[in-house]
Parts: sequence; C-alpha cells; structure tokens
Amino acid sequence: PEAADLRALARHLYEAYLKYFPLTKAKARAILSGKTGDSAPFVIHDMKSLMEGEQFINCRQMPIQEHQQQTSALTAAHGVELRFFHSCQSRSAEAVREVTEFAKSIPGFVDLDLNDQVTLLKYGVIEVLIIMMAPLMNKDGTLISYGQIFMTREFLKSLRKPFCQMMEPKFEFSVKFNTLELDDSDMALFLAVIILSGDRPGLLNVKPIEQLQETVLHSLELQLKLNHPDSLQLFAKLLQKMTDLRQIVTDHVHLIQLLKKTEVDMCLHPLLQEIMKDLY
Amino acid sequence: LKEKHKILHQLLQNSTSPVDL
Repeated sequence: PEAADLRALARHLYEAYLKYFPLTKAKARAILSGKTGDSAPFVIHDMKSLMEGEQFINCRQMPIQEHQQQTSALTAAHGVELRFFHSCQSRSAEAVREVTEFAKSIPGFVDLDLNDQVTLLKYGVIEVLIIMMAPLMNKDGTLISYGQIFMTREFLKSLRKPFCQMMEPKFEFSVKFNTLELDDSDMALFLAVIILSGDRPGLLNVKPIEQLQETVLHSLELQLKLNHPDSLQLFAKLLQKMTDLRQIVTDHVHLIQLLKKTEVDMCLHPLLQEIMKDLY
Repeated sequence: LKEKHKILHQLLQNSTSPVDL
C-alpha cells in the first residue's frame, strides 16, 4: 500500500481509539505524574482506604443487572477480595464492549465471517485489555476506575491467595512494556494488530484476516519509524511482546479457573464466562 | 460458535450504543 494510505489508516484507528477508550495513555500519564492540577487520584493502600474508595469504584458501573445484584449482595463476611474482584469484572465487561467497538472500526473487520469476528474477539480481547493496563501502571501501582483511583502494588500483593497473584505478572509485563514509550497513536495500531491475529484456534477463513493484519502491520511499522526515529528495532521489539502476552493471558485464565473451583461465592460475569470458556 | 457466544455476538451485531452487560 501507498504510504499515504498507511498514514490514513493510522489516523483512522487513532480516532477510533480516542472515541472508544475513555482513559488514554496521555491522560493516565498526566494523572500518574501529578500534572492534572487539582484532581489527584484517591489512593488505596490498605483495607481502610479500600473501604473508603469503594464508592469511587462502584460509581460508574453499568446499570444494575442480575450480576451486580449478586455483587452487592455479597457481605463483608464473603471477603473484601471477592467484592473487589466483582467490581473489576464489571469494569472488564465494559472494557470488552469498548474493545468490540474499536475492533468494528478496523477497516474490513465487519466484513469478515461473523464466526471469525467472534473468534478474534474471544482470543484477542484479554490480550488487548492487558496491553491497555500498561499505561495505567507504574512500578508502584495502577490507576483503576477510569483514573479516579490509584491502587498500590503492595496492597494488591497483600491480598489473600490467589488474589494476590493476579496482578503481579501484569505489573512485571507493564513496567517492561512501558520502556518502549509508545503513545496512544502507536497503541491504536498495535491493538488492531493483536485483534487481527490469523492463528487463533478455530478460524474459518484465515486469509482475509492475514491480509488485513498485514496492512495494519505496514502502517504500524511506518508509524513507529516516523514517531520514534531514534528507537532502534522498536517494531521488532513490539512484535516480540505478543509472545509474552499470550503466556500472561494463559496464566490469567488458569487463575480464574482456579478461583471458580476454590471460591464458593465466586460468580463470573456472563460475558467474561463466554470469553474464557474453552479458551486455553 | 455464535450460539456459544451470545453476548459477544450481540455486541458485534449491535450499534455503538451501550448494550446491557
């Protein structure tokens, strides 16, 4: 494709990214570095501050559905970890909707076989969500609840097992990923590349997916050359991250499956259940 | 596959308006 077409594709995906993802990397980094003036995030660093912060966590959830009624029915006796885990699930389900809308904006995606669109999302969406966590994280903690809260890494590590094991691998990945210093326009293309993976199990028609991915890859390569002229091999380094990402998702899904077995009161959000069933 | 992934399918088929999750 012509360079001009590749640039137009990059612009289009960046616009879709800004449209569907409410907390950009630019905004997250401004919050993390204290450059947002008066709106510093509420910090959760222990159980007391978690209780105080729960009103923030719950204030932007989707309309009350059966799942959330179950969530709010959980009493303190069931454990703060489970209650927090349910809040995370609600936000994740909403994030899946955002990623779906972003996927639909990738030129050619909605023309793919509908079964293949489902497969691409099923396998791609957790990878995308983990990549999107990276800008929200630094070595000390992570923004949650649309940037209204900063939760410390030490607090997450202090939760009971296996909850304490859930976020640490994402921190390790994110701290390394953030050294690549991608911006939101680079991220938009990288997310599209992840979604358009032609090697997902059960795809019916791989060729058109690979063709779409190839175009986005060309656009990403050009974007990185223009946007990061001094960063050698950035394109190759970024593609290598996709391998690490698959392992993180596999481990994450296994942890959720373990939780389902060991936590009596655990109910998995129906959308997340759909995605994780028979995934890995 | 569509049958086993009704919500995903619904998200894909619907417009950009929020879907009941």
